[in-house]
Amino acid sequence: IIGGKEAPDDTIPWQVLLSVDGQRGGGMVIADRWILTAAHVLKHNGNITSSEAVRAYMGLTNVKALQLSPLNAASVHVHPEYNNPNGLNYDHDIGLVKLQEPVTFNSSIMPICLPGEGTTYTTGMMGLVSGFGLTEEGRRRILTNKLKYVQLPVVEQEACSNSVTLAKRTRDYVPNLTNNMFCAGVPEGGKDSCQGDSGGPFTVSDDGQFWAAGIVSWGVDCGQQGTYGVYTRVSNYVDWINKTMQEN
Amino acid sequence: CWHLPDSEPPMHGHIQSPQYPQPYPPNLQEQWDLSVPEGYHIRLTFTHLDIEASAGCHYDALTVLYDGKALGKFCGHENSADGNHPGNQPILSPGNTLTLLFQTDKSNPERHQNVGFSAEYQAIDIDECSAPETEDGPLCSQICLNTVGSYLCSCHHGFELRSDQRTCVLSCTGGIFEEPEGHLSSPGYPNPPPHAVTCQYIISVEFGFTLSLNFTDNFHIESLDTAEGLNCPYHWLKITIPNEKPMKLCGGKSPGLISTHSNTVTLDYHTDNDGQSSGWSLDYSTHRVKCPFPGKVAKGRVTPVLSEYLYRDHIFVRCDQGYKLMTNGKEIKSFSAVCQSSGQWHLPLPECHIIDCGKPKPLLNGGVTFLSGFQNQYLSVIQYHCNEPFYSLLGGMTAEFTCEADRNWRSNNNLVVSPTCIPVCGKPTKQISAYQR
Repeated sequence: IIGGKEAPDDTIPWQVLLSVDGQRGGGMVIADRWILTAAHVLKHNGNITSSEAVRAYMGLTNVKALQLSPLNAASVHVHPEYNNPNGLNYDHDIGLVKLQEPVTFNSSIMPICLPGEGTTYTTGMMGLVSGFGLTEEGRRRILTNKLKYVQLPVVEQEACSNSVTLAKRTRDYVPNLTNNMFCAGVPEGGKDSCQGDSGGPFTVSDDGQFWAAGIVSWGVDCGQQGTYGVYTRVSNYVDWINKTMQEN
Repeated sequence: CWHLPDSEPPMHGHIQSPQYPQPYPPNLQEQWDLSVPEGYHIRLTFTHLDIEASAGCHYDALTVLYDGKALGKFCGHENSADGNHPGNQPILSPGNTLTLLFQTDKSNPERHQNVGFSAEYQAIDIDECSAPETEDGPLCSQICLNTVGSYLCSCHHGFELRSDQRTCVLSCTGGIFEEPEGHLSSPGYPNPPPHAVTCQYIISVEFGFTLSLNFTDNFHIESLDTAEGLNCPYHWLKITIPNEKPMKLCGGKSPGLISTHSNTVTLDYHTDNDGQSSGWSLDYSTHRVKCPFPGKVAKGRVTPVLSEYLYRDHIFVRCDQGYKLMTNGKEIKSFSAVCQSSGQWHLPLPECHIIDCGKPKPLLNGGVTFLSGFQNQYLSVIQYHCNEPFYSLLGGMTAEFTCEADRNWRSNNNLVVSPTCIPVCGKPTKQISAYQR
């Protein structure tokens, strides 16, 4: 998380730290056996990772403490249309991890709500992004062991598209923006999600109740001026989520 | 020709004069000997009779005879002024035979050609019992039973039919009465029996029934006081009921109704060679044995409610709602008992115990609290709750459940399914607060 703050205990109780084949990723609790994350966290080099390779940590804001209590995965489910062999297609970047044992919820572990069908994302709507991904300490990027969060507004889809187009002028390979994605961030930069936050939550609060609007997916750099973070639009996948959980 | 085997005479037949319906010839002397089986009369009915009419049937005549005696001599025709026409009245023979003799003279009148007669006969049962007494006395000395074609003699209780099948001799031992009700009396009652009677009557009905003896008022057994002070020394009626002291009766006063409380009673009637007793008569009846009132069952009902419970009566016990039938510490589905012949119920009454619904199912991520009642018993009320604020009841379902009569915990909506706690999402207990603006 760039430009964010450390999250106090119990303020983002749905946050999950995933360790997949040794790589750090984010996730969010959506049911007592289910974690919602990004597909690219679970799929490397075109292969879906095995459930044995997945460790889930939740309930604390410090990785050192989290390491004491990993939860094992029973199965891994990647959206069937996610196909990103070259790291340039993040469409349908959504996946689910089923835990071997159910979790009992308390003040430190609580599920995040899913959006209702047809929920609209309005430009400027503030969301809360969190994760154990890269952060900045002075000018250096470091990996933090403390859960951090930053509040970011939803960016107009056209403005986001323009920023991606602009990025493509200066870079050879930039993924495409689709309608299954939305952007969040500030044009002046300085606040963003970053590597290691992937799969983590972009939540929005309505009347004190948070719901999962997005999943940290990709972006061009982190916290740079004129770029935004790109998030998977969860409201487009509620059916798939429910269906996958019911069938498994 | 060959000899036909002997066979019973016919029960009916037809006879007619020679050449009938053509005029009969002169100088006839024709005889018919009719017979039917013994025990029957013969009834002879003329279908037509047309014989030359004359005073006293002097010339031509049909004579009907029984045992050589003429029952009638007939001639003429229906409308003739002379002669003796039998008309439509049948002729009944006193016995099972009848003879008809048809005689004609030399000449027949020229004006009217008489055709003779045609007749039918049939066997008619004789009521031998109503026949007048003969010199030898009555047909049966005591009871005569008419049967078709015959009769039977029978005797009153205490007498046996002699080998002559007509007269009766005193014999009154071994009479066993097994019908539920009946009548018996001393031999010859109300007339004095022959001397030195020793009769035994055993009334024995099914177990479960008790006998009542109802003596008629006309009761007379010689009663003489003896110097030794013996009671009923010479003539007596002894009533023996099992497990009770025998009762010796004599005198002129009827004992009236005696309830024996037993299904077996033996009556021994004794007279000696002296004195005279007219005897006794009684009607007996049976009553079903009584069982004690079954009593009451707490929290239950005994049905049917009767003023008395008798042998073979059934009772049923049902518990009030919320209670179960228990006997010997075990639950039973239903209960019925029958009043036995011994006057005891075949099973003791069960008890009604309050039912319980068992321990309420635990609620995952929640709990259960007893609101009222005792040990999960009928009408106990429990309340489920979820571990708030992290869980809440699914659908806001009523969390109060009552132990109902069907042994299920049921909600106010009559649901048996216990509630479910669903996680509360997106509501952290702590908020990220930032006051700086």
